[in-house]
Amino acid sequence: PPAEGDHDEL
Amino acid sequence: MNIFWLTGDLSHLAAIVILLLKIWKTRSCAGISGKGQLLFALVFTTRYLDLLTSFISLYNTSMKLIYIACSYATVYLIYMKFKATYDGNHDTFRVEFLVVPVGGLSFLINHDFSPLEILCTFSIYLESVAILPQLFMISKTGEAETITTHYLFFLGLYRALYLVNSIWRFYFEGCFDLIAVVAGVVQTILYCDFFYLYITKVLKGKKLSLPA
Repeated sequence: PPAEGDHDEL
Repeated sequence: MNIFWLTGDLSHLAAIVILLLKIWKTRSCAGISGKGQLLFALVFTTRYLDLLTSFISLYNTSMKLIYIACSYATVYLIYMKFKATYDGNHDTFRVEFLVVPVGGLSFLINHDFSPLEILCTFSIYLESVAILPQLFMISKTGEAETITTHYLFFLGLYRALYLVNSIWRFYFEGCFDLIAVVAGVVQTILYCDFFYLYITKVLKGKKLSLPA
């Protein structure tokens, strides 16, 4: 899962 | 990335491009809420500040840049190039009633009390209600051009697809962003009435007009 604060979505 | 995420992004892109092309081809922004477009430009600006601090992928960076560029181009066309066609008399939604509470909420409920994260949260909350000036304008004039309804359809569809993406990521990646999901549900609900009119009228070849 992506790290918190990692905004991979648009 | 999954199919709902990708089609959500493409639907969002389609909406933005449809609106830009509509204004450009007809040389007119009649029926389009300039205030709404200013809000979307603000949404993209505050959300994509992480372009300066983190790199996720070439896809992510280029889409963010395209969204920002298109939203500013749209604002430019409405308020500068085709200003004479802008229907300001019907674009009377009080945006401060959205921006101020949403700003307060983003300070209170966020993932991390840091400037970038607060601005990003602000953008998520603001995006969920940013369509209201446009819907308000349609309710005032009682009608919308068919191409404008296509724009609204893709804009609404995008967030609905993102909700499915959130469910997908919860099951298959174990990640869940409550703020994005709640805002996404609010955003999608605001489109429901429009979706109904779009399916029952526009897709059957009729113009979207509201009863007087």
